[in-house]
Amino acid sequence: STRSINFGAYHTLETIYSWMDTLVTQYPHLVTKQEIGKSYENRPMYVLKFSTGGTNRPAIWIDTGIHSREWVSPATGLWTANKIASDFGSDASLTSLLNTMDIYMLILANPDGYVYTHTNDRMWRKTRSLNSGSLCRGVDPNRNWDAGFGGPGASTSPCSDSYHGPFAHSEIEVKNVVDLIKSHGNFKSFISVHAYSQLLMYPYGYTCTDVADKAELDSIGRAATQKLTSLYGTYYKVGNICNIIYPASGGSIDWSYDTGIKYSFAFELRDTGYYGFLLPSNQIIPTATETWLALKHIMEYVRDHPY
Amino acid sequence: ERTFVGDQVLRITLQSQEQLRVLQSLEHEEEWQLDFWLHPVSTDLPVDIRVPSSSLSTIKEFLLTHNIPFTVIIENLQELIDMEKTEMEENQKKKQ
Repeated sequence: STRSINFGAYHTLETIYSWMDTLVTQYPHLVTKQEIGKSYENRPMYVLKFSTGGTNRPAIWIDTGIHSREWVSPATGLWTANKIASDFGSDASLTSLLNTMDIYMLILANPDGYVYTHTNDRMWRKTRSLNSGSLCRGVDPNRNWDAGFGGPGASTSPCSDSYHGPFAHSEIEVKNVVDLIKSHGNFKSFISVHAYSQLLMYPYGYTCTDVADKAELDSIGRAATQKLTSLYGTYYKVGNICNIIYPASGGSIDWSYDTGIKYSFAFELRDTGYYGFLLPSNQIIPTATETWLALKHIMEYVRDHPY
Repeated sequence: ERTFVGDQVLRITLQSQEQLRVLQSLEHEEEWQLDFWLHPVSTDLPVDIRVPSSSLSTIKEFLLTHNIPFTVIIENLQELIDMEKTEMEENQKKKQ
């Protein structure tokens, strides 16, 4: 039973993958687990698809854990997946959303890195691919997308934590997502969840030029974070990546936006100001609960504003 | 398994553009093996840096020399990692 997992704890990859099966078993008419490919070290990559039927419905993408040391991100993904499944049928808004749209969740976007943080280096951020001509391993999977690839805010050095990789989509973990999004062709929203520093961002990162939809994305972001803040008072900043953090090329939501997915956002989840990537597990459920309010706002907006 | 005994995480609240520039110059300093958890981007956002124990005295001296105030938000990173690991192991045992 899904009741046997403790959502207020961090888990290994095996436990998370096994839990996905129990979720599918518990909600067989809503949830399916799909393998979208393998990681560099040959681990399967699974998305949970929430769908009430129909073919090629408009869809929302949510990924968590692309940076492996940001543990609260997949932990929030786990709670969120369970929330979506358990609230379907009782939450009228979520039910109407799932009656018209599908939700895809990739809870472990960087499985090799995640395992590595559990076994070898808790502070590992990147993938685990070998870099030709270097002893340093891994690529920053959020600098590897075909969006201003190799531009500002990404490193050319394989030893850097922000190494962009040899070419766009060189990382199989990135390519698997790109292939799925492209072959599906009907994603309307792309949300990437990181940690920490309490930000809700929209494109671009590879340039400080405003996107055409800046006003709308900013307004959605502000309304979403207002709901998030209403729960525990957690303060979020909203803006485009370039201005709110720094120029960062090759990011996932820049790619998704340039692919035509207008409602592209990236979260940086909460930090108490004392723990950084070591956010204590008793913060997982509060983080997930407040994040859900913002996520739900964005998803409802996407549902109500077809394009 | 890599350990982080004695590594500290410093939080720096920047007060001027000059301090921002100084911190940004540190990002290219490879010798001290600094791990920027939050990068120096503006005076509005804090900067968090994981400093290996071997570079602690040097970096603290550097900050003091440049009148850049900081606080230690994690005294010993390995202690937190050990606590996290213990908790996970206990959860696993309970589950079994």
